[in-house]
Amino acid sequence: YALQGSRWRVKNLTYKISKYPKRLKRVDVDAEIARAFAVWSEDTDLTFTRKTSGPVHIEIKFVESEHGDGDAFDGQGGTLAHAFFPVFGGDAHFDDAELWTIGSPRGTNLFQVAAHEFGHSLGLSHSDQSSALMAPFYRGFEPVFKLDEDDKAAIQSLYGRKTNQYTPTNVYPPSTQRPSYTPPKVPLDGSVCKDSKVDTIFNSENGDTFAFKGDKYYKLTTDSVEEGYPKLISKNWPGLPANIDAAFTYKNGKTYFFKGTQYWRYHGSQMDGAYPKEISEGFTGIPDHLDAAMVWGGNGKIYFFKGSKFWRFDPAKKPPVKASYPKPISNWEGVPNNLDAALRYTNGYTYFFKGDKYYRFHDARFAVDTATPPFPRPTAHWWFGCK
Amino acid sequence: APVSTTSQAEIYLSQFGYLPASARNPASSGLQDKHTWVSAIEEFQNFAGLNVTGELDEETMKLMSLPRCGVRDRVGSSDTRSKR
Repeated sequence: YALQGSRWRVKNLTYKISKYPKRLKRVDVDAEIARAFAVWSEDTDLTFTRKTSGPVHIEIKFVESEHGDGDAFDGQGGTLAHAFFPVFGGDAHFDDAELWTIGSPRGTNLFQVAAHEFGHSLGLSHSDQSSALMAPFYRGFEPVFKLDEDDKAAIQSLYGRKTNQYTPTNVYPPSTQRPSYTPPKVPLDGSVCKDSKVDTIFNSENGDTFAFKGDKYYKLTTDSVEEGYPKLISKNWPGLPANIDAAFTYKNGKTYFFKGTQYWRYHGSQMDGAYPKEISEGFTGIPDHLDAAMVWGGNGKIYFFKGSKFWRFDPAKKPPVKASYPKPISNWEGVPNNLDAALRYTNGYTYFFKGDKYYRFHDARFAVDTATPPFPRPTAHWWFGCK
Repeated sequence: APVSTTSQAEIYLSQFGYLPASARNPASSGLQDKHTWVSAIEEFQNFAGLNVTGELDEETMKLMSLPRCGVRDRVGSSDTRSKR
């Protein structure tokens, strides 16, 4: 590895995205950028907190050609992005002429390039280890990302090893060790605190997170349960029954709900056509009476879970479910069978829920994350803000 | 655009810190003495893990065409780009 020679004197850094790419949803860009920063928090005490305005350490922009710093971008291909070392301000610029993609072998993977550029923002130069993240050449999409030992040695030579066992504070749900943490209001009826098993959890198109339980739903915000919840599911999703098995929002912005042998499709709160339909009709190869479903950030595909098995559904493929499925859930190291819910949260992490516990999944290691306190953790406290 | 000519390679090597910044100026291209030119290519080949031949061979030109980060590989005091 190589160091430029400057570094930040503080370890709790802030960033903001002042100009977004034109082809991706902001909520997806926020999640990928958070994931890219989290790469550098894994092995150090660095933390990265996103701000939406005001002064920050690292400013991120998606721009084209000449953009005011004398280092013009060159259109698609060639130079993908550049960043400034701490002594020069730490900002990161991405060429918006590139086809930035998430979880796809097409185009240029935003997460990988961003994680590289933030290495520069932290004081790392290019490495001549071709396997290192800090090597200068883009290696193409890597579904399972792993930081090279060369990169870890580099970042720790600047900011030391990780001493606090907690994950970066910009990862939701908020950790109680943050001094300013104020436990969120306990949900109105408190029932979810006594029994925090959920039917399903999913993100809406605009990035809100909803938990379904029976005939009610809770809206979870970044650090608490929204005031005035739970509410009746039928109030917000007219025509949708109670006791839903699974739900997810796909990149087409539509939210799919599954119950028994049937499924419904909504766009926001509006049913998107004549539903319910049979799962066998719209999701060929997927069984009925599902446990959980999600869109996995690692590749943007749809995963269904039932009992001890999982299926991968790719709408762009014929058939959408390969003959090699179902596969055992034990492939997802540390994830239990008979799940209740699965969620790819807007912070880029994947979460699994079973009973009153939840597991955070580390996509790069393809295993349940190790952290303190360890997983599984109580859902009631970390997701519903119960005491 | 693929690096296919010596002058494009010269601009590339200058952009990423292997030749003096002046070499990026097309007007001055071709003014490198042989030794500077050969050692710049050798240094890039060494950094990129290629056979160090000092020649602008096909392998080297191909690697110069790959999408990459715009930060220089050789960061010296000359890297004076400031934030604003």
